[in-house]
Amino acid sequence: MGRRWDPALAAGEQAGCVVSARGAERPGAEAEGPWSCSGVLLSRRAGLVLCHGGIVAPFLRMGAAALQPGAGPPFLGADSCRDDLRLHVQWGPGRGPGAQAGPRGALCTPPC
Amino acid sequence: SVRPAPRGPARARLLLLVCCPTFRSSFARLFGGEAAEQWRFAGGSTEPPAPPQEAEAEADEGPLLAALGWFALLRVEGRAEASKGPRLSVAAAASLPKGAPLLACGSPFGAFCPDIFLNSLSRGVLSNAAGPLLLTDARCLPGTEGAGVFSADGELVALVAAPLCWRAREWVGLSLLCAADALLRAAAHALGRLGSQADARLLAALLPPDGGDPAAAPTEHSAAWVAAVLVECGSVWGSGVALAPRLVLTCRHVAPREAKRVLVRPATPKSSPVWGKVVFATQDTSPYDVAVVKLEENLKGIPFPVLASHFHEGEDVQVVGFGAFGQTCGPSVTSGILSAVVEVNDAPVMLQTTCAVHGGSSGGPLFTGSGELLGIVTSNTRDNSTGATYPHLNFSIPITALEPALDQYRRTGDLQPLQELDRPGEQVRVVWRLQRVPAEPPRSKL
Repeated sequence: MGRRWDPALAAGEQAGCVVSARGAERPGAEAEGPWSCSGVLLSRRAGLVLCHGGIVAPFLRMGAAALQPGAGPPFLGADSCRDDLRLHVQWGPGRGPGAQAGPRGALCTPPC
Repeated sequence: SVRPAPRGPARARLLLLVCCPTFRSSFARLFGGEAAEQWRFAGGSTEPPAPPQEAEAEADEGPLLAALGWFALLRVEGRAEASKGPRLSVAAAASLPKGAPLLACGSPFGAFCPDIFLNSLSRGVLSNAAGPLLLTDARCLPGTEGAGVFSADGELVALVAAPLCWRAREWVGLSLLCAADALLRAAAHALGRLGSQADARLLAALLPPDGGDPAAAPTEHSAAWVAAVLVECGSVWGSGVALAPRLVLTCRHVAPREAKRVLVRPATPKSSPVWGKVVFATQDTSPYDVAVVKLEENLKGIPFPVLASHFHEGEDVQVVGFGAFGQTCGPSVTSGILSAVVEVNDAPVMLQTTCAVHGGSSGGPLFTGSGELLGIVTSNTRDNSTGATYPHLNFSIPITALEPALDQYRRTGDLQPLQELDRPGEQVRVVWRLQRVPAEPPRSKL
């Protein structure tokens, strides 16, 4: 892309992040998740991140019903989720040979 | 460099979950009601994406879909750092015109292999908008829910709400977005209600000024796509393009010759619908799927397009059509390139583009970046053996194939030149049947 996109590229690189959610491991039970999505670092100084709400939906105390229209105000506080919710945010340049290896998953790169 | 140092995962805590009420109401208006069963949204999971047919069937099951329109505000614990790059600024989404270029920056497949996929870029345009509900044709994948979508000048415009959409089992090729300004406003309000005044002020400081700059209002009245019209013919509807105050070009399968009256609705809400009649439609046997509608009154306030005389493969183009939503929120603009110009005897007879084209876009205009009319869209592609539809391979009739006859009709009212469109050469028929033109006629071995 040409220089026209430089501001957008810089903003995306600066603000882009990935967020994952999982349940804390409990004795005798498998941890839930992880669920993950992309996000936006709104403020690096304050550490504020906005991401899709779906990754915490499995941890809602009232279940997904709490998200239905008309179920209440258009926001829910942190106490709407279970205490075992664990959230992690990753950002910064991760691509390339110097990057940390991630866990292997089901995706692969079949030759075309 | 603005590139920050590499980071491993940092712990974060949830501050709140928030949805934008106006987004929800726009969503209900566009996708609810009778249309609800036709629309499916897919995305989010840590699993790889299923093929479209399977993904459609499973579309309602993902946790991200249950929370469509909800976003989570988090605070990273113990890892906050001073900003070393430009401060994030948020655009007033309402100031962006349809067709404005956008850049989505997200991580396909979420946390799977961020070292490979983090901050992948995808470019497109603002395809449509209904309040804070925006649509883009930037190609987004599962896992990019929550990704930032930026204007060309680097302002945050929106966050991805659902990366993939299907309508009536057809992949639409658009991603659903929630405008960042409306979302942050709702989050700041919620934080205030929850007693987090400092964070509320911080979010509010990112927002553009209330009311916006009047000079920044969309200049849609002068955009080329304003010449696109919705054509209603009984229970059938499609798209068209206004070529003159009383002349609309569309497809035969939108406005067949037996139709007595059609209603033409301009793209701008300020212009009134006008009745018209089909004065010409090609026969079903003609490969040129064209109809001409003469209106009973003048269309007002519409800039009629300049017709292109040349086609350049690879050039940026835009398709305008009412495919996704009919008249519910005006035409959608999708972007791509002119991927092929098929010629017979040195004359263009078919155009192909990479723009996303959906059912209902037939008859809609295909424009160059500078607003010249290249042709009208007639179809996209379906593989009958699998049922898969490919919105990014579509076919248009070059305006140069129609212009002489249309010009004659406009000047004299003579339909004879238009009727020649019923008698194209066999090679043109072969092209539109998607059959390969043999280099040489087969020779008999007898």
